[in-house]
Amino acid sequence: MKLAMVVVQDKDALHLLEGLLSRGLRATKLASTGGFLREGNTTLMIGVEDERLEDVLGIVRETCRSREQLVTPLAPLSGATESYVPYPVEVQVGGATVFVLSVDRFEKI
Amino acid sequence: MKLAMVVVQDKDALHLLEGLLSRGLRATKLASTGGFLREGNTTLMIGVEDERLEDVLGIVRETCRSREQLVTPLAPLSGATESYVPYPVEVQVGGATVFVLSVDRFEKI
Amino acid sequence: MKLAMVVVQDKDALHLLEGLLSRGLRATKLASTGGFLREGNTTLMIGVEDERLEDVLGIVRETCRSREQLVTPLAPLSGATESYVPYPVEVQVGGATVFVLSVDRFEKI
Ligand SMILES: Nc1ncnc2c1ncn2[C@@H]1O[C@@H]2COP(=O)(O)O[C@H]3[C@@H](O)[C@H](n4cnc5c(N)ncnc54)O[C@@H]3COP(=O)(O)O[C@H]2[C@H]1O
Ligand SMILES: Nc1ncnc2c1ncn2[C@@H]1O[C@@H]2COP(=O)(O)O[C@H]3[C@@H](O)[C@H](n4cnc5c(N)ncnc54)O[C@@H]3COP(=O)(O)O[C@H]2[C@H]1O
Ligand SMILES: Nc1ncnc2c1ncn2[C@@H]1O[C@@H]2COP(=O)(O)O[C@H]3[C@@H](O)[C@H](n4cnc5c(N)ncnc54)O[C@@H]3COP(=O)(O)O[C@H]2[C@H]1O
Repeated sequence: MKLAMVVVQDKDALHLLEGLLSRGLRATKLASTGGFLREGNTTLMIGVEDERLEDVLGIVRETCRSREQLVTPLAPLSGATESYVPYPVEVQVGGATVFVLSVDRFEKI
Repeated sequence: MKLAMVVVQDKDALHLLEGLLSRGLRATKLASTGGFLREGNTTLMIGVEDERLEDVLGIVRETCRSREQLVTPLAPLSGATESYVPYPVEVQVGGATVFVLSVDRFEKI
Repeated sequence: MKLAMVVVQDKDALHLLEGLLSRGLRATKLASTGGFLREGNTTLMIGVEDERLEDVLGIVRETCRSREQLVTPLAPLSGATESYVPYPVEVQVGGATVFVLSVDRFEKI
């Protein structure tokens, strides 16, 4: 059993979820925020049997898209705020960041 | 050291938490949403020494209950929405879904 | 690759995040609640290559501070509420509670 923690952009979350559910897979959605952009994103926690992990990754690839986003990073909290000039920066925000963890024990109660 | 990610129904979360705390166990609560029902539920992150894992599972069994829930799944995002007739479906929502992970390293700072 | 789940107090979260980002590290923030105090705190999910784990722990130590907090635990949900006298208790709330998990597989999609 694996537990995949999948960080995706909000606009792809619903399509990813539908893709998983329509194939009998299950997921729990955690509201999250990107550390850099400070914008809401979605972290899906997907418990999946080892043999279906490739299916999950396939569905993520089909539904989650890399996009450019223009951002103005926030002024630093500490120091040098007087000389801080906020200028917009373009960042490539990935379709998905996936961490697959091994599950020691899985129980349905 | 183990880290148990335990998804439970909101109505059982407080009793589960009380059960853990009264036995000196600790937990962090993450607000979550069920992927299928799209309703709020609770994910408890419980770090526990190996020898107390059975206690945690016991408390989960005592406090978390399986229930039937009548749901009307949302219309699909893509395709065939004109012919979609939402009809209620009864699902069995488990007391708890538990993923136990092995902790490589545990630090209190 | 490791995935560090780091529970910190809200007032330290932004400094911790800045410390990580300025060193090219990445994080996803999950809004969480302490099981005991029932107050909002922050859980940072930090995916990091094995060789940079010590950097992450160092930044956590620099930015997260242990504090005393006076709390009045909530009345128990079940039983004995008539005789319950809420009296404030002082608890030591740690700078950070860190769970390091091994990542089986890491994908950027
Ligand atoms: N320290 C830094 N220096 C320079 N540029 C930086 C940076 N941190 C992030 N970025 C850039 O900003 C994008 C959005 O990052 P954010 O942290 O908001 O949102 C992230 C974060 O929520 C999550 N994520 C990515 N890598 C992670 C990791 N190693 N650990 C935890 N979460 C991660 O996935 C989202 C998308 O990440 P992605 O890498 O595709 O896209 C990142 C990357 O292009
Ligand atoms: N492998 C897994 N990975 C991550 N999280 C998991 C998981 N298995 C269960 N969960 C979490 O536990 C909640 C209860 O799941 P349960 O399987 O008892 O109860 C489920 C099940 O009876 C049914 N269900 C869920 N997904 C389904 C699917 N793809 N097809 C048919 N029925 C589904 O609807 C109930 C509520 O599901 P919902 O997603 O709203 O809420 C789920 C979800 O948040
Ligand atoms: N093993 C674990 N698994 C999952 N999450 C963990 C954890 N250990 C700590 N945490 C998280 O870190 C926060 C700070 O915990 P700490 O032990 O420093 O500081 C704790 C501790 O001094 C005390 N405390 C917590 N649970 C207790 C219990 N069962 N009995 C007595 N004191 C407790 O109250 C403070 C605040 O606790 P709170 O639960 O609100 O918030 C906790 C919780 O969100």
